[in-house]
Formats: sequence, C-alpha cells, structure tokens
Amino acid sequence: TEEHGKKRDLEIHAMKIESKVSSRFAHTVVISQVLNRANVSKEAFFEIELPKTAFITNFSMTLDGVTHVGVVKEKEVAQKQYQQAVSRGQTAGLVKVSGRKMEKFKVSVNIGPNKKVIFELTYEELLKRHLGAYEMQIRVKPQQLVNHFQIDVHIFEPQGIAFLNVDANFLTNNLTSIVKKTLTGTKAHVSFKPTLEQQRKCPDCHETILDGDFIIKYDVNRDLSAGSVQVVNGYFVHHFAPANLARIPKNVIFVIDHSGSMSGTKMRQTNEALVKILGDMDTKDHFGIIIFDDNIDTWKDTIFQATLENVFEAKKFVKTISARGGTNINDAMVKAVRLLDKAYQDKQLPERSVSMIILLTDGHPNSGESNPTRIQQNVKNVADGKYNVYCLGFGYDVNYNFLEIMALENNGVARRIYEDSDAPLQLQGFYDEVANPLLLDIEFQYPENAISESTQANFKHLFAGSEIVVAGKIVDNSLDYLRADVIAKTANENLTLQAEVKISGAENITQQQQYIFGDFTERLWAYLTIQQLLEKRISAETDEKKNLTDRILELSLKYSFVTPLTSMVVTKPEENKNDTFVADKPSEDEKVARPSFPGHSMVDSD
Amino acid sequence: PHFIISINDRSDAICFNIDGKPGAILNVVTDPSTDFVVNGELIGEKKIEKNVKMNTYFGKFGIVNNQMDMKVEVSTKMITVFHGEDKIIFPWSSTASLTKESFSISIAKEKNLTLTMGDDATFVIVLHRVWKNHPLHRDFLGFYTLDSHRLSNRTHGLLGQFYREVNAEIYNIRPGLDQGKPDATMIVKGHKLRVTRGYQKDYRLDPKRGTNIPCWFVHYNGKGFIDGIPTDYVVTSLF
Repeated sequence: TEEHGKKRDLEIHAMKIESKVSSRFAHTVVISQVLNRANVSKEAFFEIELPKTAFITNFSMTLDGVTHVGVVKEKEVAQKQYQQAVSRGQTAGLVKVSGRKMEKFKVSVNIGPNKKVIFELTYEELLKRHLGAYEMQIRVKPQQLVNHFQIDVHIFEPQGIAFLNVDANFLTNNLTSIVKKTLTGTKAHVSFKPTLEQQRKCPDCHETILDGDFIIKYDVNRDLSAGSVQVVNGYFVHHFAPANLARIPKNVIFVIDHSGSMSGTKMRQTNEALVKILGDMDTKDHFGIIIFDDNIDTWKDTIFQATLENVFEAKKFVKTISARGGTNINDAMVKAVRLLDKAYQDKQLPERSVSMIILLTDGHPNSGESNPTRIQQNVKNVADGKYNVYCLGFGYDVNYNFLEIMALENNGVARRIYEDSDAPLQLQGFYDEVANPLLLDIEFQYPENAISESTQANFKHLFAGSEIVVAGKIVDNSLDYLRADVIAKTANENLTLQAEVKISGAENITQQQQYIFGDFTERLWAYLTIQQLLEKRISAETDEKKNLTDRILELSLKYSFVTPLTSMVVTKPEENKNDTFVADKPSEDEKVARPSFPGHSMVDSD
Repeated sequence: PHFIISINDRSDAICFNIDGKPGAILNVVTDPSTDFVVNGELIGEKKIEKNVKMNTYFGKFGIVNNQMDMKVEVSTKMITVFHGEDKIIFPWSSTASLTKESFSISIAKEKNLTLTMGDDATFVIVLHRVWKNHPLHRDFLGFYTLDSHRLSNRTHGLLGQFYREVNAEIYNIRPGLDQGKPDATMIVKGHKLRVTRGYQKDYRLDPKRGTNIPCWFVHYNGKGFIDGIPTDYVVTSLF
C-alpha cells in the first residue's frame, strides 16, 4: 500500500459488501476495515453510496475493540443532539442525495496511531421490477487498493430465476472473468473478489480500477397465474406480475411545456424524445398533443389513433415546437382532460382502454392560474379519477413537490428528468414503463378474518415489465392454507386468478433453505407499508397526515429504518469526548445537486 | 380415443373407439347455427411397439365461438385464449377463470377446464397427466359435454351428432367371444349392429382411476352408429 513511493497512512485493509436477496427483498451489509499506519492520529472516512429506495437499518463502528452502534430515533429527538453537534462546529447530516439513484452516507472518525476501525453499514430495500428486471446497484469506490475486497450477493427466488446478468462498468474485458456467477433454479450467487494485482489500473501503479457501479439484473420465471405467495413467521408476501397477457390499448395526451426556460438543449431533447415515443406507439393506441407557454395550443384539437399517417403528421408537428413565453400548466392540464372527455363522449376510444396525461415541464406555473394548490385542485376536480396523470419534472428548477402531489392525486407518479445528455432516453424510459398496460382494476382478496394490516390491495393498472407486491399479517392461528384471489380486467375479458399456499409447508421450505434471513417477510411488509404511507402522506389532508406520520414513525422505530421521519444517531468516539452524528434520509423534493462543471477544479482539505 | 354416448334417456350407454393417425384433426362438434366448433388433434404413444396396435388420444382441442370472436386452444401444456388479434396463455398450473359476457372458461389447476356458454352449453376438458418419464404414455385430454341443450338441431361432429336424443333398441343378448362380455344386437339409425357389453372410463370425478361406465361397444370405429366413416370427420386445422 504505497503511494508514489510513500507508505499510505490510512489503509483500507478489507472491504466486504454482502447482500442477501430473498423474494426481491435485499439486505446489504457493507464492512470496511481501516488501519492507521501513521505515528499520529488520522481521520478515517467511511463513505458509501446506497440506493435512494433503501432504508439504512444499522450502522456501527468498532474502535479499540469497542463497538459504537447507531440508534434510530424520531427526527425531532435526533435533531436536538444534532443541534448540539452543530453548535460544537462538528459536521452533521451524514446522508446526502448523490445523483439520480443514490444517496451518500459519510462518517469520519479519528484513529490513533497503529490502530484500526471497522465500519459496518446495513441497509434494506425491496427491489422493484422495472422494464422486466430487478436491478441491484452497488456503487464501488474504495479510492485505494484494498487487500481483501469482496462483493458477495446471494439471491433466493422461490419462483425460479429466469436470467441473471452482472455488469460492472469499471471492469475491462479481460477482467470480467473475475466475476463468478452461479445460477441453479431458485438460487443465484454472484461473487467478485479481485486480488490487489487485479485492482491495479496498471502493473506498477497504485490507482484502483474499482470506481463505478456493480449492477446485478435478474428476473424470475413467470406465467399467467396468481403469482407467488410466501408465508414466513406469520407474515405473507404476494408478488404478482403475470406473463402472456394481451396489452390493453391506451389513450395518451402529451402536455408539453415550451416556455422560454425550455429553450436550447431541453427543447431539442424533448422534441427528439417525443419523435421517438410517437414512433414507438402501438397502432391500437390513441394520442393527442398539447403544447403550452402562456397560451395553450393543441395539435389538431382532437385525439387520433396512432396510425402510420397520423404518427407521421404528429412527428412533423413535434419537430416545429420551439420555446417561448411563460408557463400556464393549469389551462394545459384542464384542456387535456377536456380532450379525453370529448373523445369518450364521441365514442372515439376503445371501451376498455387506459387513458393518461403525461405532463412534461421544467418550471413553476407563472401564467394563468399560478397557485400550485389551486392547480392541483382544478386538475383533480376535472380529471375526477378517470385519467392517470404522470408528471415529468425536467431539470433543476422545477417545483417537484407540486408535480408529485398532482400526479399522486390522479393515480399517477412524478419523475425527475435529469438535465443531461441522456434526457431523451430518460423520457423514453419513462414512457416505456407505462406504454403497455396489461390489466385494469386489479383487486387482491384474502380471507377477510384471517389477515390484517395488508398493504395496498387495489390497483388501477398493471403495466408490462412491472410487478405488484402485497404483504400482510396472518392473524388466524388455525389457518392451514392461505388463499389469494386476484380479480382484474384484461383487454377483452374479466379475469380471476387463484393461488393457495399451505402455511406450514411454506414455512418449512423457507426454514430448510437456511439461506436467507428468516424474518424477511415481516421486514418486507414493514418496508412496503412505510413506503406506501410515505407516498400517501405527500397528498394527505392535515388530520390524515398526522395519523400517517404517527404510523410511519411507529413502524420506522420498531424496525429500525432510517426514513424521512427518523434519523440515526451515531455516537462518534473521540479522545476525551463523544460527538454525535445524525444520519437523515434526504427527500426527493430537496434541490438536486447541480453537476460540477469541467474547468472548475475543486480542492478540499483532504 | 374412446367415445361414450348416453342413450335411451340416459338409461344406458353406447361406446366406440376411433382409430386415427397421430396428427389427424377430427371434428368433435360443429353447430352452424351458433357458429360453434370443437376440433381435436390426435396424439400417439411415445414409441410404437412392433405388432401392437397403436392407441391414439386427444392431445389438443380447438374451440371456436365465432359469435363471441373467441377461440380457445387447449393442449396438455397450456390453454390459449384468442380474442381477435389478442391472445392470453394460461399454464395448467394456474387456477383461473376468464369471462366475457356469458362466455367463461374456468381452469382448475392441473385438473380440468370448464367452458360455459351462458346457459347454452357447458363442456369440460380433463387433463390426464402421465409420469413424464413413462416410456410409452404421454399426457392427454378428455372432452365431456355436460350440457348442450341450446345448441341447434343442426349440430354435428363425432360427438355433436349425438346431442339429439339417440334411440337404440338392444335385444338378443347372448354370450360373446370373451367370457363375461355378452354380445347383443342393436338397432340404431336404421342399422342393425352387433354390439358387445363392456366398460369405458369416465374421468370427470376421478381423473386418475376413472369411473367405469357400462356400455354397449360398437365395433369397427363405431361403424353404423356414427354418420358416415371416421375420415369424414377429419378436418385440416384446429380452428
């Protein structure tokens, strides 16, 4: 561990990232062992990037054989300790948003001469099925050669693993063989253990190649059935993403902001993405285009079937959209609803189809109705639950919170589009997620008196490539079988699917595996419940908001999850005193960090 | 495949075999009035043993309901429902039901499929699973008509022609060539036939062992009992 001929003072002796995934629920532990080889105390940093969708559940550091464990506390309580830390001039706020998908967790501690510290961070997440695969992202950035570096991922999926791909952007072709991958039916193991030599960028240098994302993608076997139901320790989890269904036609109104702030790259990228999206539309789909600045303009003022001719005409129109003026979101959205209403009245649209409005904007409403709350109310009133509203916030200055509430209140979701060279791909990627509806009005039914505290069990749509997960508690001790019915509408028919799982049998199977953490269904249930309540809380009224907050807090504390309502307090051992660090979960409505621009070099004290 | 037909107000039954070549598709039911068709494709054993007559079974059924623009293909592997250009594929491992107005299909996991057309007709297709490593036998299907009263008088096909009440007179019961299997004379459809008492299996209630149904067996591919000859029922495609 020499650097430019000198001994490195701080040496990462070992770094191990171990992940156990069972039924899409991932439990990841990162352990880093740092030695101080200097004759004086040194400050060692532990900096890890973890997925935004994950909740930190545990953190500890062991110094001189003494382990200091992080404690999850209610945010307000933690804040008091945080304030003290701030007043002493100590760094606080350990978790920061880092780019699109990751959060950064960072702590530091002083290590005495020739001493070592062991950091251990645990986080959990439910891997979400996205465009037909579950993706697990591990960001690898040790910043120096590591004597013992290891990534170990064990996956257990009772439905059987259909495929498993591993990709690491830092691995050159001749090094891909270091990644060991085994796949046998329901189990998979991915192992990556590069030697010191394999970590070196060049034969005699000390720079490491380990800098980037280690990505595991997989999917499970599926057919047209009620899906997989697992019962462990009194909790059940039901995964549902059937295959072999016909797609349901969709009717989509694109509402495109072409205000002055969109000028330049954003407008060009939007046009480019729209042209591609229009080209990908199924001929059974219908579409309309509304563009807005201060004024509202529509392409031909009606909805058209996506025939080759209509798509060709629309593409020509899209290419002419240029940026100017203010931002009148309210009238554009109301107009979109009216267009769909009229098309239904005129019986232009298929009886069984999904209607949606996709809004793309980069800014705040500043023309027409500019009060965000009133716009949300107006859209909610006119749409009246009939149409899904998806809001894409483009760039850094967007009022994301406003868009998110508007989307959630209308059965949709909001998504950030990051201002970058791949913005057109991000737009298309979002469109692909909602491009192929497969089922409507999906209802999950379980024996009424046998279960309780089920997570959301009714869904408006299921899109191809996604998955619905329902979890709950079993309260009937005498229940031998858990029966699950899924009732939904396909493109042409009504569909009922049924699954039945023997409770004791299911428990035995899991116990036999000796492979995964036993209480994963319970933790998965808690994780999913918290995520859904957090989402509900965004658009809840005051009274409901308080109840939701209380429940989220209760679960977060019980299961030791660092959520937006809790913080992890870490007591940092220092000479003659203890300092407190607080790890918070950043929320999506916080400003996204702007990328640094090349040409501005940054130097810090490190 | 073997066929069992109730006669004389369900007081007795007639049975017969149809020997066909694997791959041949036979028309089982056709109702030109309601535009409803059932065809079945024959499969044989995995291997043909020398000097042994090869048995054939139904391995696939194609059901067409043109009034509903629905087609259903049932094989021993899966059930595919076509609606216009759309299709939905169910594995036999799922318990499911699919309804479109009065038309419904219910699948009982690894057991059977019930197809209902309102109160017009109800059919059951039974899945017979065979040990997958069996040297000779393979999975096959059985087709049962539970109700056909609303199909028209023009209904035909190997089964369909018997949806109208069949009156058969059986007399002169006498010892047959096999002990315990008496022969008799049957007058049906204006023909005088030699029939032999025997049993055939109904697998609706017990798909493994079946239930023995006593019946009068008509020799030579149901000759004289069915209209025409078996090759008259061969069609070119499942749909």
